[in-house]
Amino acid sequence: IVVVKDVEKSYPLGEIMVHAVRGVSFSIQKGEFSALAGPSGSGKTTILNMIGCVDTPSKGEIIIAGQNTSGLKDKELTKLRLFKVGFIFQTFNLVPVLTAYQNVEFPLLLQKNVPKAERERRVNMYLEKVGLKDKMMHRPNELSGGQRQRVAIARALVTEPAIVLADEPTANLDSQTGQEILDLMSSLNENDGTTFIFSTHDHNVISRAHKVLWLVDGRLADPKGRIA
Amino acid sequence: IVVVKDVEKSYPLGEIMVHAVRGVSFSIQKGEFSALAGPSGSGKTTILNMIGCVDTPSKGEIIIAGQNTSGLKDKELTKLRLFKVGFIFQTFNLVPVLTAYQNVEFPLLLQKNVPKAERERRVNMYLEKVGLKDKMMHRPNELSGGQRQRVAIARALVTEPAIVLADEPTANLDSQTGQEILDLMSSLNENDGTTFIFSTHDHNVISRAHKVLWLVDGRLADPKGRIA
Ligand SMILES: Nc1ncnc2c1ncn2[C@@H]1O[C@H](COP(=O)(O)OP(=O)(O)OP(=O)(O)O)[C@@H](O)[C@H]1O
Ligand SMILES: Nc1ncnc2c1ncn2[C@@H]1O[C@H](COP(=O)(O)OP(=O)(O)OP(=O)(O)O)[C@@H](O)[C@H]1O
Ligand SMILES: [Mg+2]
Ligand SMILES: [Mg+2]
Repeated sequence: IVVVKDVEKSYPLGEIMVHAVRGVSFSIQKGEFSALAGPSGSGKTTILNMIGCVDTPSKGEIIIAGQNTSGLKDKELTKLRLFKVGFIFQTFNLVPVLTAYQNVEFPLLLQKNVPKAERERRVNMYLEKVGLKDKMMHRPNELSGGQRQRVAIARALVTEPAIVLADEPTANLDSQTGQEILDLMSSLNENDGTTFIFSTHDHNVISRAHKVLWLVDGRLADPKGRIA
Repeated sequence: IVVVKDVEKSYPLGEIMVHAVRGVSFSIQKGEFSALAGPSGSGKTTILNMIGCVDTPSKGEIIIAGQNTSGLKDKELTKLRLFKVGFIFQTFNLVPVLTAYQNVEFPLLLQKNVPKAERERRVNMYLEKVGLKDKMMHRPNELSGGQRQRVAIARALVTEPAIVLADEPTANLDSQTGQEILDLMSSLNENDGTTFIFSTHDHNVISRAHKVLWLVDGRLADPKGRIA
């Protein structure tokens, strides 16, 4: 369902080029529970951002559900992001002036064809699944770090997308809450066939993945750090 | 060196009061490596913010290095925060327009009495200790999540304060890098007698603490969750 082919990403910084991703190829099957693992700064977020169409590769191609992202116009990319992909950002990216409830409802409003009763049902269901039903009227700055992370998780899941990209979704959670979130994602994966691609340092997540891709300094490597 | 006495913190939210901290008392000895642990939303950040004079208790007292914080004027609180306490925030709070180097140098400039050569020596030393010497010209949005976390860590340590408050300092780090950061903090604790108070979910940090305070729903509890 996701194919990454010879992808590179470089950033100009003053007079030098920073090579964040240096030629990476892999594919993720529909329904897979997969993880990108590796040291801080190795390129995990950069790769997830390109799969999520939030960033574009400097070289190479990304094919999502059969569509080559470099061939798509802005309008088509937006449609892909809104209907097929859910994204849990490493920095959450919640809307500060909206409550937790409104933040989770937001993508359903953007989709335009979801009636009010169905929006209410889903927002309440996912807030409850992440344990935040009693905090739904809080704004992000009235929530703890782990509570904001869970609002970001509920928002990514509420549209019930085919692919969920989760950038360190348990980083700010205690092990009990992290386990509950992992169980929730596992059950969506097993019951609905949702494809998950995690970027993670959490060994609990890594041990439950069907497939683990190890990144070192912008390249794929095996678990012992040998470059592919 | 830190005494927390019958401290409570409540927030008005619409028509109700949210009781984030419900009567907590403990003391931290000079040179202790201590941890606040507990579920997401249990009040750890709220307590650290009050110890760091970033927030004020609704009830109770906080005494830092012999000074009762409720008795201090703004100018004295600022002096305490700037010279005695280093704070690693859960959300980093870096200055977006400054480079990593400038962010780490910032508190030394605020202190006003640190000559240029000494500032350069210390900023370079701490950036190297957190493994970011080659990234010092990057701004926060040109860094990975774990790299930003490490800039926030270097910035808190560069003034060599008596007390370091660290809110989940390893949340965004892989276990290797997290271990290096923990070793760095351990050595500052053993060699310089720096007092550390962590808020953490990381069992590696918890296992290395001299003292662990367990928080459940705004109150202290023992590790089995029994309220004190
Ligand atoms: N805009 C930018 N300009 C220059 N370099 C950048 C930029 N954005 C990212 N980088 C660099 O790209 C590399 C990869 O970053 P990325 O955020 O993908 O890492 P990561 O694996 O997600 O790390 P972490 O585990 O710390 O979140 C880093 O070394 C970072 O410094
Ligand atoms: N401004 C506010 N208004 C209302 N409630 C608040 C406010 N700030 C925090 N809270 C509530 O206070 C409680 C404690 O928050 P705190 O940030 O201290 O938790 P924490 O232990 O640090 O959690 P985490 O591990 O998720 O970071 C939470 O339930 C939160 O919803
Ligand atoms: Mg990242
Ligand atoms: Mg917190």
